[in-house]
Amino acid sequence: MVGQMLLAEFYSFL
Amino acid sequence: MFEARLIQGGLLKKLLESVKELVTDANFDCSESGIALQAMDNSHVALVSLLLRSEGFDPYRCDRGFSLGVNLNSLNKILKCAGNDDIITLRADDNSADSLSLSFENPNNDRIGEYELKLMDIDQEHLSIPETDYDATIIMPSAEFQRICRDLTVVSESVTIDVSKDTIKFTAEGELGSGNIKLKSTSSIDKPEESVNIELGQDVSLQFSLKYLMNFTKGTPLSEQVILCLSEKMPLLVEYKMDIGYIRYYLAPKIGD
Repeated sequence: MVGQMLLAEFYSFL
Repeated sequence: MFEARLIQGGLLKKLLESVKELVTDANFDCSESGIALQAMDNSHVALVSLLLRSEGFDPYRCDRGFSLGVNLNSLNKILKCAGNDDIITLRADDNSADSLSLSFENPNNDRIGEYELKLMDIDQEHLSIPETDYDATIIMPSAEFQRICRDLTVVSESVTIDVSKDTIKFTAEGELGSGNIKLKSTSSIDKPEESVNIELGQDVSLQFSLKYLMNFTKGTPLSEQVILCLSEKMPLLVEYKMDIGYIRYYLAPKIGD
């Protein structure tokens, strides 16, 4: 299975 | 007081075309250094970040920080009223301004259109994106990247991008079959904008949604070249550089269990 990652899994919210 | 006069008004029209599919509402953050925008798409998978440096405007005036909340579809509709060669001036009176003034002067300066766009309060989440040393950086013709995304969309919703020493390979596999396109690094001294340049620290293989990449290629008219930056298990950066700034798109990868 291939899942779509979210940006927040890599970058933090300011 | 915020005032920014852009001689190449057509650039602003192209910029709006390149973000409006991805983002509906966004804040234009205006400061002494220029105009910046950062916004994620609704699904929080992709992000657009653009910068227009103050030196690109003549004149540019911004006494203090302004955040102008704009519905990009509405702004795009108004900008369609400007001619491609028009000079575009943006104005807002103070920080509580509830509208953005736009004026469009034709090159002969004998036709001036004036419009007001209502502003809105937008509570937007910002991401902190650190400067990154990517494993692979590819500079290639932007039209070629657009064609590859368009062609592979026929086959699948996703594309795998593999970068090795002197080759970048785009692969799609779907129900009807499969397809791949390999580009070798080339250098053309006469036409550097047509060459494919690969800078590689280590091999990379990543999978991305073609729907988002297709949206990113709306930036193609802004630059003859596109820069792709990839690192294993990290978001892809797609950048179009302009004389007065840049537009950057980030896309989170698809990752297997």
